[in-house]
Amino acid sequence: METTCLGQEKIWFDKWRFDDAERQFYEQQNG
Amino acid sequence: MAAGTLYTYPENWRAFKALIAAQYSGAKITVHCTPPEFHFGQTNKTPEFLKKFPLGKVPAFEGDDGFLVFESNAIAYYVSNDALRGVSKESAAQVIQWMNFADSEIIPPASTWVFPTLGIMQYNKQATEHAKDDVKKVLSILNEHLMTRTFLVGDRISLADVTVVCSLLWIFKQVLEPSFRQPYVNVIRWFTTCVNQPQFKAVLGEVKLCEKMAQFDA
Amino acid sequence: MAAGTLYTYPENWRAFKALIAAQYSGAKITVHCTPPEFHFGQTNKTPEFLKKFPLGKVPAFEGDDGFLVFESNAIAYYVSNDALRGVSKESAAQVIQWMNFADSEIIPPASTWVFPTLGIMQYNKQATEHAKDDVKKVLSILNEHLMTRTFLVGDRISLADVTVVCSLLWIFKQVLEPSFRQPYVNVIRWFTTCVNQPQFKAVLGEVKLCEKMAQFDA
Repeated sequence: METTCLGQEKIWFDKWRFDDAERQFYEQQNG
Repeated sequence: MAAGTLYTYPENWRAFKALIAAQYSGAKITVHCTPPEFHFGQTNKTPEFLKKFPLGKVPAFEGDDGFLVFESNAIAYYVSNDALRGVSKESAAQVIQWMNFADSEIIPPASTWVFPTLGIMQYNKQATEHAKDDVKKVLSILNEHLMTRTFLVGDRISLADVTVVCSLLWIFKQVLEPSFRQPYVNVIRWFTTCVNQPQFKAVLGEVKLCEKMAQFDA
Repeated sequence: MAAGTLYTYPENWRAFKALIAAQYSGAKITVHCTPPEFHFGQTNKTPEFLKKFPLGKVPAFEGDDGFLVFESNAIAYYVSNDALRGVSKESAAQVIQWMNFADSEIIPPASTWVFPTLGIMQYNKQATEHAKDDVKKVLSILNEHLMTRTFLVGDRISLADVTVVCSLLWIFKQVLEPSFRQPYVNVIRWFTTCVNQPQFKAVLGEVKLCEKMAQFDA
């Protein structure tokens, strides 16, 4: 029961991809 | 003193935050987590529930006085006492810092690693390996911070400890086997100290640390 | 009254939260965002910086008194005054509710939609369409909540408005063209009221709402 419910949680699994992309973008912007 | 009803599904680590906080503050919480009071996936989709909690998510809290709040950290904050929230503006800010740290730095990699072992998500080798590295990073930051500290903020239990412990529960129970967790002695000391507090135990019961790293459940 | 240095890169919406809060509280913040004081990608990787801020992320705040805090919401909370934080435990909990709502419900779909239009990330049609639906859901929840309210919590500006406005900046400037945002009149009214407050304008300048939805930058 509990893991089925847990499976419905909305988690940002890809957050690290966005963090990395944003960091690289602003690192480039800031030369 | 807050008093009200917490809507959730059973064994929801997000709901544990408020329940542990209430153990410290004395807030009276009635948990509705099984039928007939609450049926996850049905009750939270009814118009009555959505009118109160438009996101339709749990945990959600309804005070006896009608006060409504959603988002697990906000509920935990509401049912806490000032000691848990941080009495100075410095400690209050640090409590928020660690609450946000748990949500943004721990939950994504911990879920990526654990969910496939519970059979609730496809296993993806690259994502799991990346998640393991992120978990190692998080554990070393916590380990460094706890080198000279018993608790995360100040020298007593706060909502920072409650929220970070709850966000680590799944990985400590499911995948952090002794060899993996061995380098983070301060985190182990802090985590076991917290979960052995009577207020944590009253909600979590016995927390058994993982013996063998669970593999994905094909 | 807090006073100290905020490390960030220029035009960082996460840093705006603390800067707007400081406009209300009178906290004295010195921004280090360009060389020689701070070079994003270099300074935040030095041992000195990592010793203070082990995550190596910005924004990060160092008080004149040596107090250190990271995580943008915690910094904004620290430099706020009690009015912004919420004076009653109900309003303080609701401020945390909306801060967490911004991070967990707005940022993921807003980043998914906007990043490809800025050339930050690859465009993915399915993910973008899904994100648009999530943004619509968020905007309707806010629109419903703001039907009978001027601000998100109580009847004055709080950290809830500051953090949610800052989390919506990118989509309002980049993709929420008039036809898309037209159904959410209360949100538009609230958003423009906030950004036209002198304290917001002092930090954000003129916020021009999107005329034409930006497409991904191939």
